[in-house]
Amino acid sequence: YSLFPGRPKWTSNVITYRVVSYTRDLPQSIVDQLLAKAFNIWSSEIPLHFKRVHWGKADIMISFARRDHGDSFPFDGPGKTLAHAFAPGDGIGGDAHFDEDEDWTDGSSSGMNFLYTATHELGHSLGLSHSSDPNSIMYPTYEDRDSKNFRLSQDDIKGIQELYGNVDNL
Amino acid sequence: MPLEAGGMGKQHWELVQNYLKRYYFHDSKTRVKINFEDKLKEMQKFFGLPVTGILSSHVTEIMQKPRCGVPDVLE
Repeated sequence: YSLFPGRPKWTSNVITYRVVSYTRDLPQSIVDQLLAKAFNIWSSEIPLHFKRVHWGKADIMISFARRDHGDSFPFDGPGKTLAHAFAPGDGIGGDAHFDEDEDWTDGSSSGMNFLYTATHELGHSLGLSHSSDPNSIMYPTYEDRDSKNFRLSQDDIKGIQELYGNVDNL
Repeated sequence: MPLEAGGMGKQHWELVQNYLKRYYFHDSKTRVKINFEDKLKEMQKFFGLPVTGILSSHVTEIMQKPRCGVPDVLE
């Protein structure tokens, strides 16, 4: 695993998130469920709580957008770049953006698995950079995984606990 | 093939250049010419491939996979 330069991390143990926009590929309720699951995957390993808010500025703002979307990192149409997220910090820090030109799926059909991608991007939002371990959710290329047995790798757990400690520290 | 060799098509060469520029950090403010062979070696090291500085079909296969937009190597 690797961390971002300067090891940015959240200093509060309650992190807010807000879904600013949705994809047309999945019902909003499914996107909400998958995001909650992705946050839970991380929070089960570290002493952080994630709280959803519906308005105002949250620590982690989540949106779907296509092409140029105002952050100097435009998306590139279907395939190639799927999403990106920013390291913890003020302003755009922690925000996660997903390319609406992808075909997002909940795993029940072909396309880009939103749960895997969201879990990866939220890893960035929490302070993890890319891992060289192909078993890690923080590996940079998209790999189709076994939905039923999807879990963080030891590499992911070591990385995130280096920043936040483990759940026993609650 | 050696990275600097002219034996590849323009589109292929642009793919390689854009990928290395985007995901293997360089500071554009220093105006130092990007050494693509060094960047390729960084990529090979990151993905656990033999560090040769030589472009292989395996490398270009990785470059064509869907991926996260965050760079692999940051300074």
